[in-house]
Amino acid sequence: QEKQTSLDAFFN
Amino acid sequence: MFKAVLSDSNILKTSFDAISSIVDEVQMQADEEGLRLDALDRSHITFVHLELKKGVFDEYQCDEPMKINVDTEELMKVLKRAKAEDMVELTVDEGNLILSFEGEARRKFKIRLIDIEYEAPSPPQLEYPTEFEVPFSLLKDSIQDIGIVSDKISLHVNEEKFEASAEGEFGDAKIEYLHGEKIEESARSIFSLEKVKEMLKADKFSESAVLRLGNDMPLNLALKMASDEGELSFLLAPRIES
Repeated sequence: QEKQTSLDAFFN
Repeated sequence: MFKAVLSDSNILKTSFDAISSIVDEVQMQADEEGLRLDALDRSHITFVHLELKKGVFDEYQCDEPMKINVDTEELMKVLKRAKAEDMVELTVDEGNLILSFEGEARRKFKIRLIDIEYEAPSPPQLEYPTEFEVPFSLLKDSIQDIGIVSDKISLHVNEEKFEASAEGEFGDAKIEYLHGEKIEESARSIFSLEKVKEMLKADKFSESAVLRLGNDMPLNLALKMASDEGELSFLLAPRIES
């Protein structure tokens, strides 16, 4: 089962 | 003084069809180069970037940089009233964005400008292992196909093919497309079908889409106008196995 990530983790 | 005239009303209509389904409000930034917008949805899942350079417009004038903050739903309601053959003119006064549609008659709408406290976010710079082009209509068809079996979509690219697929409780679906591009690595990420659908509402912006995919990385989807003067692009956060 996957969960939705947010872009915050990729912003830095 | 800000004035922009556009003979192709579809550009704004199709862009804001997607933008308004992603974010409730936006800050457009106008300067002498053109109009741009960067916005992030409330849950920080989708980032959208629109750039319409001066050359996109039939007439463009902006003496000093300005911010035009609007409610996207209100703007979309007005843009929907533009006919394909109408000339669209954008101007601003003290507290409004003014849209005039010039066709058989001249129809004028004012949309109240709103306060936006935050600064428009800047897009993250990400390095991708793959970049390839696919027809926009193929993406649009793929989400319809996948929607039959699932609410998630797995996007996969390798040296030869681009694949959209999903495994559902009651069945599976897979779309394969030979991309014909030089790709040396393979990449796969999974996304919410609903979120991809929102981005693909912009179906009149460009005939093809440039995709960048990585492994468990955001999807970067860029639509570019043939003239290279306009771009609508999106970043969508992936679903990751927990």
